[in-house]
Amino acid sequence: MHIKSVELSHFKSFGGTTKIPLLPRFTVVSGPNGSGKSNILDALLFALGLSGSRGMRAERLPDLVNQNHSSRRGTSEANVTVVFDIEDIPTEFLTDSDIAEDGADNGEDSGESASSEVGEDSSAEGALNGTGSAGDSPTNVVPLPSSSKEWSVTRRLRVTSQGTYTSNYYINGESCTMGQLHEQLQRFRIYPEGYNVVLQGDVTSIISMNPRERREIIDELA
Amino acid sequence: MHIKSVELSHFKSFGGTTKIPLLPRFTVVSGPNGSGKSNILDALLFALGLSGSRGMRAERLPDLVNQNHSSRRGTSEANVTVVFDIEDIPTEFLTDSDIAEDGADNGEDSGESASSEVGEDSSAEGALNGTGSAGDSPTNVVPLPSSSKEWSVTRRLRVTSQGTYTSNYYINGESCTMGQLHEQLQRFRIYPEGYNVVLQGDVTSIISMNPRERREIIDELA
Amino acid sequence: RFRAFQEAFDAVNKNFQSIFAELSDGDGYLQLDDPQDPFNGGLNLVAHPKGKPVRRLASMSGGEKSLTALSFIFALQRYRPSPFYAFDEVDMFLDGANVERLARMIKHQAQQAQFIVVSLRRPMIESADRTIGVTQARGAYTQVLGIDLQPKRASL
Amino acid sequence: RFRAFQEAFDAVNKNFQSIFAELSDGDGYLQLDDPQDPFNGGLNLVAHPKGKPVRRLASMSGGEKSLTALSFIFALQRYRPSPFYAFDEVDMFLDGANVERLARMIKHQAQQAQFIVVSLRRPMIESADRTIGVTQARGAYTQVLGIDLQPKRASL
Ligand SMILES: Nc1ncnc2c1ncn2[C@@H]1O[C@H](COP(=O)(O)OP(=O)(O)OP(=O)(O)O)[C@@H](O)[C@H]1O
Ligand SMILES: Nc1ncnc2c1ncn2[C@@H]1O[C@H](COP(=O)(O)OP(=O)(O)OP(=O)(O)O)[C@@H](O)[C@H]1O
Ligand SMILES: [Mg+2]
Ligand SMILES: [Mg+2]
Repeated sequence: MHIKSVELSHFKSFGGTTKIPLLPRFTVVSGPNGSGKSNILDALLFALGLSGSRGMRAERLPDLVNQNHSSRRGTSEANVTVVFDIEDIPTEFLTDSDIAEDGADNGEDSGESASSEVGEDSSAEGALNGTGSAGDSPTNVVPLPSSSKEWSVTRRLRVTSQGTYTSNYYINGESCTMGQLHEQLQRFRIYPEGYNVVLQGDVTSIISMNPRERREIIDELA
Repeated sequence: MHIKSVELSHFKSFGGTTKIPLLPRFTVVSGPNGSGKSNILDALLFALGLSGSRGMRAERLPDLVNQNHSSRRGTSEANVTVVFDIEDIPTEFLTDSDIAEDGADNGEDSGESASSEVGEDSSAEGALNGTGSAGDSPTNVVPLPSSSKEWSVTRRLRVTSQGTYTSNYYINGESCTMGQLHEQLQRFRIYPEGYNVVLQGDVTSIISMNPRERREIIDELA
Repeated sequence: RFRAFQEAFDAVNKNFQSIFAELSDGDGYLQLDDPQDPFNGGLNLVAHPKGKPVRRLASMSGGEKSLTALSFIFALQRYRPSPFYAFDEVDMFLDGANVERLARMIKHQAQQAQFIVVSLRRPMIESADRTIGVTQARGAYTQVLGIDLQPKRASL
Repeated sequence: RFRAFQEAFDAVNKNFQSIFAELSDGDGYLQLDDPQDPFNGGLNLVAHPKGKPVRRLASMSGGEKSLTALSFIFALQRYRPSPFYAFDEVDMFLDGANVERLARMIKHQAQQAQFIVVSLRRPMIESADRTIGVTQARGAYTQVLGIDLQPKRASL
């Protein structure tokens, strides 16, 4: 399984809509200071709900909308879509709501009405750790042909001119709660506290962290 | 005024005694990871009393003694001597105790018996901000010939096998208190909270610091 | 629960030892404060680079800390791989020789997972399967250019 | 006391503006929370690199933050120089072009004060008047070698 593409619309320094294709194995992202490299990683954290706004260097979510874009309109919006290639995932890991065959609509709604994060300040981020997981049963598995399987996550942030905002998640185009998204990501071994994303300046934090916290990393995996 | 040499004895990764000559203007220190570059800067902080043990990456002062050296004896000792070239300092900045002409003994003791930091743990470092400045009067100035003037500071750390330690400061070979050393350093515009030493990983701390702290930096200089 | 932890700990420890040896050419291992009751204490990283006696973690150099931390992350990865890893300038403290060692290790680990690594260092760029270039014209938006992507994706 | 502060603030602000423009090719200045009563508030750094609108400090990139912080340090230096400055890898986040800009600025500031700069970056090493090499043989002590020191001090 790997990320196939990241599409950013009006997100941080990405003014229009940019789709970045990604391949398996080893990719380097490089370029001058301030060009937007770290912002691409912030986009992954944003779309997959893996971090609060501070972890994306924003004081509050509205700071994530491209400033040029938001200054010209009443309500502005930032979107990020991450598409995973899941061809090599054994079917028992997937529910039928996981499997979108290149955009085909898969019927069953993978969640109730989106639990939107609505807020005027970043205290809404306290809701980060999941808002319930009703509705998705991991035993609801339908074997599917193994051609070109994709799994996509989209997050849309809308900000009004007064500064209030809503944030919504979608799996394969169907709205879902952040909790449901996290539950499915967990089955793919992607966790908010996972050490698979190391942000700029953080590499030595594992050294300076408290030993109990470090032991809890192993608890999580066990 | 500039640093003319730094001599390290049994300090951190410096096993024997190494004297490093330094010249004015722009010097780069380079070499492989773990070779000892940052330790040289720690030696400057150590000798001039500009930092607690934590700022030198030591949990407590005894950690600063070269481990090889300390493991072979009952009492071990680490020394650092920093020699400044003060030829260009107008004499009114100097007291006669400042001016040592290439090792000549200058008579007057520049301090009472050294206020030793004696301790078994790093709570002794709380004393960092000066222990009094009795004895030195900045108006006690004697004009001197302007040839080859030096000003040297030595700090000696002695550690017993039980782990207790003493730390003593000397200016031009005469013992002094840390407070007296700081007072003289201040006249040379060297301060413990000064921003003339930026440690590894700290460059962006000015950005993340609290605005009031940042304003206090200007207070200090004014 | 204790058994699940112990199994995870032993596996990660074994990985850590071999990865650390390869990355920093030294000896390192994981140590529990309380091996009888791990949940009663924390987890320590014991590391001593090439022939030096064991050092406290705090006194390690910037480069040594980076390699130790990365060895731990790779040890976790070999036990429970995530599908992707995203590293932002984790090589910033490393000297040229260590950047090469790290790049080689990432290339090896990338057989099991996708690695997206932000880096300014040449040995890292040269070891990658491809580079994505990111630029920002004066005052304008970020632009992304694929460099060395496979031919059908060479331009965005 | 207020006047002493105001004088210091204005001088440092003026320095900051010209240094920031040189280092990051953008506009930056210092701003007091409360200009009428500075001691009632803090000091903010307002920075917007090349043609971008003013950005919050937090959202700046690693390289942009480094250049902004260094501009502030140099601004303080031009007002109240210390006899020496010791920088440990302050260029770690900078791309090649910015390392060169910084190296040139240090060379210029070094006319007034002694700079001892730990760095692994080539443009920094090439701009220096001399380099001191530090190595550590396997398990042995740090050794210091003078490289390019003036002839009479070429070996230690
Ligand atoms: N909401 C926003 N609108 C427009 N630009 C933004 C927004 N948020 C951040 N930026 C800009 O994005 C740039 C930072 O991008 P990023 O951190 O990705 O750079 P980088 O390529 O990682 O650089 P470095 O190599 O210095 O780390 C900054 O110049 C910042 O001003
Ligand atoms: N008391 C001590 N006795 C012996 N060695 C020590 C002592 N304290 C620290 N060291 C060693 O000094 C080394 C660190 O040196 P230093 O931090 O100066 O490296 P560096 O050249 O700055 O490396 P980097 O480029 O990675 O930052 C470490 O290997 C550490 O183990
Ligand atoms: Mg960055
Ligand atoms: Mg270092």
